[in-house]
Amino acid sequence: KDLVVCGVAHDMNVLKVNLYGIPDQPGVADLIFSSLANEKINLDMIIQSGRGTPGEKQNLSFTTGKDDAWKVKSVMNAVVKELGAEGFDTRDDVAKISLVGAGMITRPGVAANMFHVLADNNINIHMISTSEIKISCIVDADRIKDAAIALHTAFGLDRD
Amino acid sequence: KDLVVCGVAHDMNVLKVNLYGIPDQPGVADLIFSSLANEKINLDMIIQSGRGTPGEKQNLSFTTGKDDAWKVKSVMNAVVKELGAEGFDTRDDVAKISLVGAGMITRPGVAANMFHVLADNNINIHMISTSEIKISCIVDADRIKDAAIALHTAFGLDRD
Ligand SMILES: C[C@@H](O)[C@H](N)C(=O)O
Ligand SMILES: C[C@@H](O)[C@H](N)C(=O)O
Repeated sequence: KDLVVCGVAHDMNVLKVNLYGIPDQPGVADLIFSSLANEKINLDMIIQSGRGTPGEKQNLSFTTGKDDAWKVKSVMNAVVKELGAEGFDTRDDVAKISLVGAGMITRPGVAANMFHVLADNNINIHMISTSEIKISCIVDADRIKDAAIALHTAFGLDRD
Repeated sequence: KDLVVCGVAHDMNVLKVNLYGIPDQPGVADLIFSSLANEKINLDMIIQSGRGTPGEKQNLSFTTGKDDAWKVKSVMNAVVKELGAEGFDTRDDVAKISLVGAGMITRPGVAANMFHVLADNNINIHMISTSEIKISCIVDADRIKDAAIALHTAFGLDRD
């Protein structure tokens, strides 16, 4: 597959929510996201990695816009009680930086290159999510400009 | 945005790798994925959620094809040593089920519906990753058929 890295996108309107110590059994993700859907909260990314040893506690993260922060926190308080989860935290001083292009993730070097550019600029990665056309990282909001400029240069996107 | 759920896809060729207790500082993701790229290992999903409290240890997961299992394990052994990470585990008895359609993730109810269908069928979700056009879950391989049939029915995709 030919690789076409066609651009760098960023999104400043990011609220990162981490839910941790949740039971790892069927019905948990359903309860969390139905509760959010009932409040008509628009989601951007949903990410669950975790060690997945059955029976262990899991962590799960998602991102929404900042405007919903108050609603999201009240939903999370209810969900943590209902699930007997350890807790949740939110951060709104973060932003999303994405490398966009066809056939992104299957080429082993592309993701590594992106992470290398961020490392070279001493930018810590808080979350990672990939799709066929995009690799997205959540980083500190005050570093998003550095990240965008560095990625443009590294992937030769500065050319007119 | 009009929602068009156009299909259910599944992938049986999945090796799930979880790396845990890794340092949460710039350069770590670079080292992990450069090491994999050097071995020309094709990736499918990369997922890092985690609590992201600076300085804490992080977990990070990715999926590849099953053929690379031996190579992946030897790369992970080296990476764990180099990072002083707690360890890694792999599972190959899993598979990926995806709901595919335009405008998926922004509609709050779609993800919740998908998780609800899996919960109703007592299917545990090990990993979650979303993009604009797809919501993907890693589940036990022996439940993939049940998941695909249930999702087809629930989202009205059975119609000819
Ligand atoms: C943690 C959560 O994803 C759980 N495993 C579920 O299936 O709902
Ligand atoms: C854990 C890993 O993503 C680390 N935060 C990094 O930036 O490389």
